[in-house]
Amino acid sequence: LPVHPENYNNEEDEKLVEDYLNKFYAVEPDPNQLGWKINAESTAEKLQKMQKFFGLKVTGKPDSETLEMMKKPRCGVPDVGLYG
Amino acid sequence: VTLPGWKKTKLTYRIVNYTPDMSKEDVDNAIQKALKVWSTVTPLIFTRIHEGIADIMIAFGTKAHGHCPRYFDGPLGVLAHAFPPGNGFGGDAHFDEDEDWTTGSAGFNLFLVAAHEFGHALGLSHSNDQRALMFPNYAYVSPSEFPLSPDDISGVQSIYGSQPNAPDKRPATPTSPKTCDSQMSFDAITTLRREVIFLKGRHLWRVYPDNSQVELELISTFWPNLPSSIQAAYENTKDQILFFKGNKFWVISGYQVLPGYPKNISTLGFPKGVKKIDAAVCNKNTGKTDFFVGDKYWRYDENSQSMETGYPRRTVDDFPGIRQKVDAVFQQKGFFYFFHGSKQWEFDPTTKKVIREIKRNSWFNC
Repeated sequence: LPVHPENYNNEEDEKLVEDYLNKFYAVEPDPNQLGWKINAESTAEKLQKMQKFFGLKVTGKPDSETLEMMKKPRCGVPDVGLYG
Repeated sequence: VTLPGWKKTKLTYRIVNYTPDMSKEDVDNAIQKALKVWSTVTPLIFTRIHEGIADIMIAFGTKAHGHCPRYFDGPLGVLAHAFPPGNGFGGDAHFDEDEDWTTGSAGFNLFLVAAHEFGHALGLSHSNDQRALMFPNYAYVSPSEFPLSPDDISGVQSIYGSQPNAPDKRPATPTSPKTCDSQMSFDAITTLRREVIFLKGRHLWRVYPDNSQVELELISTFWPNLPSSIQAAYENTKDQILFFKGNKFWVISGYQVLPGYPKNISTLGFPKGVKKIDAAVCNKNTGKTDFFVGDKYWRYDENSQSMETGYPRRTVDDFPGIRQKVDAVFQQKGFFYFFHGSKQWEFDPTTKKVIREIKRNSWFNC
């Protein structure tokens, strides 16, 4: 589901979400992949994955509970994929 | 999720540099203790080296640091990161020097964060079990408590097996307090309808006095957002429980923490000088709650939601016989039960008399 900008309160939140998902929920490229990956995950799909991981309501939208969770101090290792 | 682990059980580690936040000795101890968390439940042995390349290189850095492919982000946010077993960066753990590293609950406890990162250095990914050490978000747990959850232990033992000389070969489980341990003391006690809840560290006991049933649970099983080592708790007149730790308190209704909590205890009417609450009990007959702090107590009117004037008063003046700091207190069938150290007193608030002194663990059929 595409995430529409009106779901962000402000630019800061938007950047927080993008940074967070890129840092911890970006699926690392498959080393054996020969060409471009045509169906990169959308922000909403990564958001849903993050919400599922933390036991939040899986909405695919950056609701206040999700933003709150993203602001908590944490480890820098990704939550998905092979964190190597 | 686990990755291939080290192909050996004897691993080396090296502390490359230090944070100015802590003494070198404290850093050394925190790192050593963090590694011991894992060696306690596996055959792994960690040996420190001071020169050259160790399997686990431990360093503090800020933003972009050295050749590390990842960067830090200043205070808060990302606290540390580590790499899975392997050569080069494999097994290394980096800590963000822009954080406030400590040995206690203030700032970020280096022992707890290091123990988490060493889980990655041994091959563990993040766990979505909030009670697990390998849960990605930082959560302070008293260092005196064993930080590994069953989830952490089964993960690491699926890679390395269990500790060869563990006495009963069962996977080591976190030490949970023994109910009838004569040394057992309680952080806080509250009622919840017809049951009594005793809190200690990360655990709670649910006691049903009517049929003497006792259940041991993790606090986080019911209330994941609550911290461990709660200092005071009471059930008010609205079927809610209030939990206190430091200068914060939470209001719980059923399984939910009410929105807007934790709040500062000053919102209840305590003066700024009060930093924490020792114990609290709501007298169901009067609708008044007594908060015990040191040798004094405050009285709060649950109906008007305000602190009564003329307080604090000395506890012993209104509760004759209760001379010492109150660790915990609750009301059952009209009587108050005060706990201090190894003692418990049954007190009648109507006649204002101690009726008898009882063993602290009398509620547990020991």
